[in-house]
Amino acid sequence: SGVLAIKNEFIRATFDPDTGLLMEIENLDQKLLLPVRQAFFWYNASMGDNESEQASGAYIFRPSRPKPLPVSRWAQIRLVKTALVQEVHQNFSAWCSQVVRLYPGQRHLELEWTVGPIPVGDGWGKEVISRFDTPLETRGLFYTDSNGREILQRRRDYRPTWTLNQTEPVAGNYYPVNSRIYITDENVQLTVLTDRSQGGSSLRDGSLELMVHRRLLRDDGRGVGEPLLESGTGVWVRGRHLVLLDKAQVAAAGHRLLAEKEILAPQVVLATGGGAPYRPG
Amino acid sequence: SGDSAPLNEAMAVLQHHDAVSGTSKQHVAYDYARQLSAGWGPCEVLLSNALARLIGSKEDFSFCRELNISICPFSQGAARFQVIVYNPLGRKVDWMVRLPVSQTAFTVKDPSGKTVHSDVVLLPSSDRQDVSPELLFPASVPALGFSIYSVSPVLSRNPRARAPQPSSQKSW
Repeated sequence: SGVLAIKNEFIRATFDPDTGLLMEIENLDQKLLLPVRQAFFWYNASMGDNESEQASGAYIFRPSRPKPLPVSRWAQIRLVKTALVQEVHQNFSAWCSQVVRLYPGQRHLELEWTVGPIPVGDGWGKEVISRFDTPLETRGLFYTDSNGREILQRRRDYRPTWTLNQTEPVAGNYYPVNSRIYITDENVQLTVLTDRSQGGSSLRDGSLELMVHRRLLRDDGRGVGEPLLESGTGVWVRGRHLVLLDKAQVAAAGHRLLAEKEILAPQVVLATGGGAPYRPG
Repeated sequence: SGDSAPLNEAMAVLQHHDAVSGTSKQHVAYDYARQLSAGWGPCEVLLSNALARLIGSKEDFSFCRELNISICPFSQGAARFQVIVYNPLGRKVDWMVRLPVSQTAFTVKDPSGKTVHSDVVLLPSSDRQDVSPELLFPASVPALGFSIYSVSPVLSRNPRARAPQPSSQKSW
């Protein structure tokens, strides 16, 4: 009961006590408050339809319906609070969980997700996404970095160099996200840094999504010759999304420094100590 | 002797779009994993040699490849140990070290021998039914350098209550 929150000097994240889902992020330093609802969904992979025989596969992302299904409408949560870390553990299902984490002095919210093995016993291939929904008025625009190079502006149902006839409302708006994706209303910016290349999009104004895992039952006929389907029970994946809420004018300084820290993260090596003195040669 | 060439070559092979995007056949994916794994072994030796040279002490260094899933047999088995944190960034970094452990209280000392605040957090595990203790302490690492923190178990539940003791650990 009551409001559930984790907080440090810079960030406060609030969770809905009824659903256990992230509800609000506040940047205490810049006095920004943004309702952010984050949850996991899955697209039902197409097996081909009357429009096209194209199935979703290793090369091709083609959901059968534009609207994804929620993994769960609520999460079972546990709260861990110590002087050195505050965490909300969210369990969405037997194959989807997440830890939302804050360390002291940290200016971003860390979401460590664990997804898999994706169940396919129901005969449906699944493509799992993490989606952030906000009230930001983004006017069909979002931003991704492509191939590790410059951040490019993406516009929904649009290509800058030709007139697009959009036939795939979801997949046709997906773009590579190599390290970050963000949405902004030109005052406030919500940035998500990834720890690996993923596909991402903004299919509605104020919304941002990243594909975290997929398991498919059909070959897409593009050359690989087998479905994207691990043998046995399947594999599970753990990764992290780092979420920044900033004023748009200063957001770049924040996400660039954080991305550097992420890609060149400290390396930990352990030893018993007390080894023999070592001199070169 | 260590060698980074096999990992270099594996990384070069893995530039292929099949490896980046996961569009390879399963047996090819297995081979990509095999090449990476085979490359990492001699690279660990190379890193150990470099660290020994920097630290001035020949150690049996342990690399925890499964820290992301809170598995590290070394920290979970050793009573006391050293944590070498290397920072490849060109600026000082403050970073929270997290290690799975089997005991409930530790004294952690920074490179100058001062006790730093540490916590052992009992975390609910999503993958197993039990709880897994993790040691947390903040590390400060200089630009393009390393810091060595020493970890030893205490009987007291409050590590901060322990008086600092001198140490010869270095931070470069």
